[in-house]
Amino acid sequence: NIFRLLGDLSHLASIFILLHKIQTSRSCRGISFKTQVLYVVVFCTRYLDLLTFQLHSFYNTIMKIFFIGSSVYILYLMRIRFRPTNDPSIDTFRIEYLLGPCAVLSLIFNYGYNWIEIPWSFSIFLESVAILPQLFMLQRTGEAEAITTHYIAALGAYRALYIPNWIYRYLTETNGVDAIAVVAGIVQTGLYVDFGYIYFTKVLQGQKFELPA
Amino acid sequence: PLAQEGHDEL
Repeated sequence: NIFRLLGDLSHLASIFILLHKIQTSRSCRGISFKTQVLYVVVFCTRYLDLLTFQLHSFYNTIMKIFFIGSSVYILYLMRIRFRPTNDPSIDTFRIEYLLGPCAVLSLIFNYGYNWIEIPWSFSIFLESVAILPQLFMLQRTGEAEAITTHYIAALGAYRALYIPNWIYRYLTETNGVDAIAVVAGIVQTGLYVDFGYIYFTKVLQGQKFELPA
Repeated sequence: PLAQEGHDEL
């Protein structure tokens, strides 16, 4: 369906925007390393089904491999290649407070007690909050380069598009609703609302991304 | 539910 496809393309776009930003400016300034670590954890725990070789579709498999590979590559760029441009002193969100509750939630809410379903559920909860260190960093610095805001906006668009995708699927399929993914997805989209408002009213009007004092 | 058929979203 079109919403799902546009959502996935938007997700892909966000990764290319981030890579472009790091490589053209030769700097990862303004990007939260912690958020990027969380995305690696999210992808690695969600796509454990790759190891079973009972793959859903060619499209899914390629995308999963791309998401794992690109997120690890971004960590390499931030930690090794452009390490001096990464300032840990403003990236101070405590990710333990995200990992712990997500682990507990995944043990309570999951579709089966096994080595695929529990990590899958964990990854869904973790993805919903993985952007928080990035948004927190943005709030601390109070401003951001336009390209960094495009990256976050593309991620927000990807999440927003998954909502009409679920509505469409609910209306056209008889499989029922994936409650865990939908609830966590709505929470995740909600986290972008504030950012999205400033993005639309400032960055897209040609102004600098600056938080009101 | 969707889960029984494997997770088909990314």
